[in-house]
Amino acid sequence: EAEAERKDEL
Amino acid sequence: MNIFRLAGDMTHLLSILVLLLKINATRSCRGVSLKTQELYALVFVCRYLDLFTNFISMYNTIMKIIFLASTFTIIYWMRFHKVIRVTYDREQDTFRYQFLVLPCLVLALLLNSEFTVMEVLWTFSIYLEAVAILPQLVLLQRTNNIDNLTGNYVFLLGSYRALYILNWIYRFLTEPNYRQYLVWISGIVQTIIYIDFFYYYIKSWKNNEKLSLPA
Repeated sequence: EAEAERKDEL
Repeated sequence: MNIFRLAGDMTHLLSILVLLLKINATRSCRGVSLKTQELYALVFVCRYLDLFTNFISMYNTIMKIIFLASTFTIIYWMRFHKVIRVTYDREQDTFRYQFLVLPCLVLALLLNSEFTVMEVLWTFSIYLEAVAILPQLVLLQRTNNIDNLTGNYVFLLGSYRALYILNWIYRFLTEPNYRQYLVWISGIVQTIIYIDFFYYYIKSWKNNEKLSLPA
């Protein structure tokens, strides 16, 4: 969850 | 997603569209650095490996694919298109890849949040993106007659970075656990690299003159 949030930017 | 982030992404997308349009419409890639485009391709490949492992959103997936496809299209045109490749300023686009790639790789091996292949490559892409515009800026400085569209391309890319900083400030203020020091520092460095270009771009725009960068 945190991982997806951390890398949601392009 | 906040408004700064969306505006940043759209500006990024627009910058690439401007470049595609310029090359396709004029059949010329004069003033465009193939080195910068290839560095961006490397950035996108390393960063977007998570396309295969981590689904974030449809928006995210589509944008990643667009960035990859458009960058590889530009590279293909510049290297292989029979009309366009002749217009490439090979002799002027002399920045050495290794000066950027190697330091970023070493930095990514030393400074990362987890020592795994995926994470090191992701971090490498963050560092490399910060400096990937340098060959393009050097080439622009050497180009006497900068194409309006090429100038606009670099201006849009710089604006996208500035909007990302606003996005981080917004997220920092609204999301309690949002901290990304490596990304922030790289992003600030990346934006600083554009400041000199911005100065001359705005000056030429105000005076209604053609853009030229002093050597």
